[in-house]
Amino acid sequence: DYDLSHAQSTYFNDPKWPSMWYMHCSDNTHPCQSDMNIEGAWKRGYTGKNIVVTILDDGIERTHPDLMQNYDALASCDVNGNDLDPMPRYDASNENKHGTRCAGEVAATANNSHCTVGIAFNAKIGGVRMLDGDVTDMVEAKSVSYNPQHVHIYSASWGPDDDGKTVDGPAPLTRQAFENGVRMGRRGLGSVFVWASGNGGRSKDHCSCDGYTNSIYTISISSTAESGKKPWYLEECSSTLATTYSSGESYDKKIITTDLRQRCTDNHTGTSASAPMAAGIIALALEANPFLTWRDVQHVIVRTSRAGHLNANDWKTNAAGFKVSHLYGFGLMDAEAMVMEAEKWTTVPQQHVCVESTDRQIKTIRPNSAVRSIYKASGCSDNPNHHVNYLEHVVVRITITHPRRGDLAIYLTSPSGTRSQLLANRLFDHSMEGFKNWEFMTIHCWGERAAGDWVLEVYDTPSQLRNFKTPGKLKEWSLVLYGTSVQPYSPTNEFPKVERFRYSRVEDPTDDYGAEDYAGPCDPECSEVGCDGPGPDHCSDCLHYYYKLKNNTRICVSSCPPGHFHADKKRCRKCAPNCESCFGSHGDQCLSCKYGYFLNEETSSCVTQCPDGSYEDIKKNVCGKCSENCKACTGFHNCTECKGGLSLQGSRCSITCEDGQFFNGHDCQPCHRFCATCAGAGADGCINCTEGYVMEEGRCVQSCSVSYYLDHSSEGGYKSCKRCDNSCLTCNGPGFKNCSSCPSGYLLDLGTCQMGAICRDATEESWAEGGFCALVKKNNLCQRKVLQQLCCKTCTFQG
Amino acid sequence: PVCRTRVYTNHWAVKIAGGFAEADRIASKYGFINVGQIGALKDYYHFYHSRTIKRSVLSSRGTHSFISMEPKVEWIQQQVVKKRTKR
Repeated sequence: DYDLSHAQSTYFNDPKWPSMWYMHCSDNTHPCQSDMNIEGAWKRGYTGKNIVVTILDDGIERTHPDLMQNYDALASCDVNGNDLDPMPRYDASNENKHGTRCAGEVAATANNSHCTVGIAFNAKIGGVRMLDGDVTDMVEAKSVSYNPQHVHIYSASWGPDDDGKTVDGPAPLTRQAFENGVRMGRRGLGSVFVWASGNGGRSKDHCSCDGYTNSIYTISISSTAESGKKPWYLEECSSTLATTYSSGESYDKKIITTDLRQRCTDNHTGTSASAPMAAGIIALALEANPFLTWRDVQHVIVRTSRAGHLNANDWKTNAAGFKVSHLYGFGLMDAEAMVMEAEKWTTVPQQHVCVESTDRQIKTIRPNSAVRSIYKASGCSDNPNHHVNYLEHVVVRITITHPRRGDLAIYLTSPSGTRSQLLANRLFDHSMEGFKNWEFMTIHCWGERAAGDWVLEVYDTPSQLRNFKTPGKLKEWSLVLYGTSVQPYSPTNEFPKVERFRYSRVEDPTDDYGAEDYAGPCDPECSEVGCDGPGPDHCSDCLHYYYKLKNNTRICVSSCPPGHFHADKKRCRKCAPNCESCFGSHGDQCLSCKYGYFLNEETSSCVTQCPDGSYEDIKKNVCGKCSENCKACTGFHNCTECKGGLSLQGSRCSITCEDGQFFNGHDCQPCHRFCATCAGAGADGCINCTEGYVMEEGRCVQSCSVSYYLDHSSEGGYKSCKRCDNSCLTCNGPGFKNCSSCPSGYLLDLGTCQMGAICRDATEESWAEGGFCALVKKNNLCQRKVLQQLCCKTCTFQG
Repeated sequence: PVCRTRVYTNHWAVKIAGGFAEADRIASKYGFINVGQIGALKDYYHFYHSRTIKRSVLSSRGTHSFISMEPKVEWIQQQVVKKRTKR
């Protein structure tokens, strides 16, 4: 813990600290560029404490003096070596330095006189060693789902080749791992995945061809040089969410961090350096509010990142008022703004997904022209569970055939007129595979309305000689809209997004407002007593209410923020940690609960598990009561366990009837004569069959049909017919080794059905077939011992 | 166009309902070693076969392939090497 609240500027004894230009202004020779305000977040008391970040890479050197103090074994493992130690493999070229470099950016220990300082220098840091070996779908899935209840943030600075010709993304297991992570990680708040957007700038690569950065579940981070210029390696695309500093030209400063063999480097570069920097900043925001969901984190980034001095010619303001670019997303991340936003953040409403299937008419894409397809979207307004009114991510799922994929460029224009480039021409992409159900993603319409005309444009610009006889075809496309049905920002969060003006140290060395000097207007929330600065934290007295931050700053507000209650005089006090609103500070004085907790209305407490007789109502965040007679349930009408003397009939509790009877809603009635026990009237209602009958596919029959065998092992001694293994025609028991006859073309061999031609003819060139067998038979070849082993077995069976 | 060859490994991802013991039983029946659950993915297991080729351009065939016919095996995928680059 470092008490930075009163420090004029931060000082650490780590030798590289003065040179860490992306965290503070090192000299007074020129004004600071718009910075990431890391120190601002520190000064508010946030240093990443209790937040766990893990680096998915080639391992981390856990014994490094700058990492060992914050090293977290529970956030670490070795997927390549199948053990728990993420130490990198050492070789002469120090090939495996990458993970250690990324880790130091996030959580190198401060003030230990060794070398460098991490952005979240009190966060816990782990590493998953997974890049130093064969990477498979399973290796990736294991890595992104490693200990998701312990790890909060996963940082990845790798991906498919950025060679300008690859189109690749997560395979099924990894996709599932991402989905599970955001759904169940961090006890339901969702794992946060941070990804480097790619280094393929020189190869004119486009990060939308990388399914990892393009995913809605990852926060894709781009880079800018100190000057705000576009680095040579930067890839543009519409899925980039935000930007942090990294290297630029050879004369630009690079990133300082920990290095292999307990050393340090001032030479870390590329988007690899940017993703961990973002992970560190997100760790600060999560410390400020650990209840931010994975989507809250993205919302906070969208609202606080700034175009600042970042140089791009495509900056535009979307209809929701957010400035956005294909190079930098919503701009440079701002740590101080993020922690301030996080502190007062109210969880955004539930995510809705609306899939708008456009027409499937195949359209030909002519060279040097464009195909335009317009779709009028309703945002699924007729379906309350899918209705999207306010947009977050927008995905275009598209299938295109084309003789040269690199000649394609794709644009999407939202109903509000925001145009995103989903794909740019790629010089080196000669693939003839086109795109098959590839998902392009854009965040450029964030906050806009979903309903209205969406325009997809596909351009074909032939870059070199190719086969013009086969034109490309837009086979189908669909629009997947993610967002909310209601306005995502609560009134306390609502403020216009403005470019924050930063004083340079040259202009204002204290970086503070002097009380005596200030003569400007006060914040509207200040009372007539006055203020010593323009903000709500500069009031001498508050008009309505105030609450205190961790660093003792007093903020005036018009009403108490979420998680606070009006205590006495004008003071807002904090509710218990699990309460969203309350009437007192104790855990049994809650009025509503934070995400992941449910209000037990009898005790006014927020619990993770509702008591017997109630269920977790996820929509309302309350413990709902089960229906009468029900002991446990998953919904009012979905009983899973009944009170004594009653039995579960479907999802309701009814009186227990004797064997051979069923409850019809009023009284017990006899079952059908074939049934021993039943759940309803008629032969279809049988659960078990009476003597002389056996159960087959839900019906009682006298004997098993073909392809079924009699199973004696059923519960209660009742017999049933079970389906034979797919390989058998008839069988005597389960599995493929109990066949008694085989389908046409297969041979029975010791209970197993095998392909008819199990041996080859004498030349071993082809399978034994009818003609060949006739020849064998005609010449009595099977009587010759020497030939019996070759073909006779097959031929005998085939007659 | 460059012809990219797939490289198959002797590792499999398998989805089996019924818990770890059931996965173990099926693994040993077909000569696999059950390395354990895949990360936090419930019912997904990492199977390893020491007697098949470590790296091959052809997917593996043999008696172990019959594992896919097991009723409790819901999904199986032989793992393919993916090219990944540090950034």
